[in-house]
Amino acid sequence: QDPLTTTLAPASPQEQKQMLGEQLFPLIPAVHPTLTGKITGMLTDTDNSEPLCVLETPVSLASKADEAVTALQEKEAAQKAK
Amino acid sequence: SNGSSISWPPEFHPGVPWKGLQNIDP
Repeated sequence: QDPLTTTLAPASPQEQKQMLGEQLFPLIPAVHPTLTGKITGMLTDTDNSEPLCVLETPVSLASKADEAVTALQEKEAAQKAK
Repeated sequence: SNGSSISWPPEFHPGVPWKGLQNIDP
């Protein structure tokens, strides 16, 4: 009986992503004050199970946000190296 | 191509329709 899952069920895939992003966005600054939009984008752009898991477990949120930031930093470093 | 100005990951903005990877110019 997860309200969010119930809300998501009848929505289109794009609407589901939108809802998940709207839910995630205000949570991100608690673990990473910067890059909120990018981190939300990365988490939203995965299979829906991932953002759902993050929303349900705060520990997972911090972990996934860290992964996202690390990936971003690696990408920036790679771009600078070019 | 505007691939240099928009890059992965797509940025999420509340209230703005999410297009995911469609935001990115391949």
